[in-house]
Amino acid sequence: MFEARLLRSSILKKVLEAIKDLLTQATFDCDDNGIQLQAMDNSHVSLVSLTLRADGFDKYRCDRNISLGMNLSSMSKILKCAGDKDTVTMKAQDNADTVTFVFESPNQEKVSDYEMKLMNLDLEHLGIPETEYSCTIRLSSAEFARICRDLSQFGESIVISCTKEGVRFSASGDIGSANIALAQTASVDKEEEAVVIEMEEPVTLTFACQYLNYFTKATSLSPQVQLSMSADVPLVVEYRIPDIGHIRYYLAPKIDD
Amino acid sequence: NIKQKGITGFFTKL
Repeated sequence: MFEARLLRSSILKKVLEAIKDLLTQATFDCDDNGIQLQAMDNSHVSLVSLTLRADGFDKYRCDRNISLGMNLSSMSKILKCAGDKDTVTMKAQDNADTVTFVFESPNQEKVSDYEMKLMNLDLEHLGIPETEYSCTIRLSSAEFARICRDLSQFGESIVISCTKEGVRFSASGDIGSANIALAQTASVDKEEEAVVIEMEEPVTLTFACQYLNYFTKATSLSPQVQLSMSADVPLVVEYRIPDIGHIRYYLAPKIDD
Repeated sequence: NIKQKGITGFFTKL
């Protein structure tokens, strides 16, 4: 028996928003520690890694490891039926071919359950090595979303260049070019608005705008985002989900042939 | 000539 309950459905709704444009289907691997999801987009350019720890749920029970293969657009349709303040419970029997979502209103006066067919997904899993990155940049997630959106107007790629002085995002194309430079902040009133850079070596890498914009669908999950870069390896865009886990997106760079 | 790399080449297949 698997059962996971969240007091607020909004977390799960936001998680779905953060992955559903990038992935059509994915397996939720559930064990004692919580729920893990790892999946590549259809073009195998990026990889999503989601962790929701058992201790972040209000109730969590997983008697046997279970993999729930889900169609994400169907799951998203179901989660849209939950009110933001509803409690959500995901349930599946061992070896089940369906998963059930139960939504309960705060006063318990409305209880809905939705049963969804599971899919047998034979997806490739990748081992992600522990990596020391040359640069890590922490900034407001809303600011990062804004930068990606603004620069997307200029071209298909964004160049991210990180030095000790700051981080620079650039794009160029038919209409011209754009550069946004962020300096490391000296002091801020709100911690989540700070730009914090840790740099061992300067790094400049080029990435596809389209994917960066997909990743920013996670903005509402966290006030801050962390970018980790090293030369010639995938960028990591990490959103920490308060009290329960994180979502990490890995994006392969564009490299000069 | 800048080309988009695939992600699989950077990680090990399990």
